[in-house]
Amino acid sequence: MFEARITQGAVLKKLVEALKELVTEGNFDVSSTGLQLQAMDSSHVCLVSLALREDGFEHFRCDRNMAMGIHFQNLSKILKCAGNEDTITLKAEDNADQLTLMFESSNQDRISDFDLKLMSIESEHLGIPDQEYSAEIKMPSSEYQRIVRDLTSIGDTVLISATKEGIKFSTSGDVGTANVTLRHNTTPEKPEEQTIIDLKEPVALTFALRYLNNFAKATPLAPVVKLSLTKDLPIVVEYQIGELGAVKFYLAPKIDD
Amino acid sequence: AAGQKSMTSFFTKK
Repeated sequence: MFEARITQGAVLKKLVEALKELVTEGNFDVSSTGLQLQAMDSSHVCLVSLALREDGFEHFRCDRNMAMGIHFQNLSKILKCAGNEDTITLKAEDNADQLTLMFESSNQDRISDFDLKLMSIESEHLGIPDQEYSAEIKMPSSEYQRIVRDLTSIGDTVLISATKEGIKFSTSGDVGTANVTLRHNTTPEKPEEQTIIDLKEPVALTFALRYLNNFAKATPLAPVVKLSLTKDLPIVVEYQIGELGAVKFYLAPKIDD
Repeated sequence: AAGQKSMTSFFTKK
């Protein structure tokens, strides 16, 4: 059987809210090492990779590897019934066609359980190699959210260029143009307020703002976001979820036809 | 016009 208990149930709620519009459905692959999800959006230009470690949960047991097909809008409906302070336990029998979610209030005086119907989803796993990127930028996740939101109101695509001067986000549209530059800034005392640019070589790539804006739905999960860029390769937008794991979004760059 | 490649053109199937 599979059983996973997380005291901070709000993390699970935020996670599903971050994913549900980007990916309609996907498999929770559970094994003794944790829970993983790899799913693409309907147009296959972006990919979500989620990895939650077994030791990040208060309790984790998985006797047999399983792929649990989840419809994310449906999972979201159920998780909306959990309180923000609730502990959430996920349970499934081997080869089950449903996932049980149990919510316990913090003072243990309210316990509820919901069964989510599982789907059979054929999914192809892509091998994503570990690689060095030309530029890696860590910045406050709220800053990333603000930049992509602001630029989405001006244009459809953004040119992200990383140089030794900083990282620049540029767009243009009917109303005009916009540029936002962040400089390497380690002055703030708190690491989560710093902007850290690790540049191997200058790089500039164009992306659809609609997707970058969608990735920012993960902002409540982490104070810091990491962007990784290399010429002609997908950007990686990564949120570390405390000690539990990480969610990474990959988006293909725009190419000139 | 600018297009976008599919994820499967960047990462190989396992």
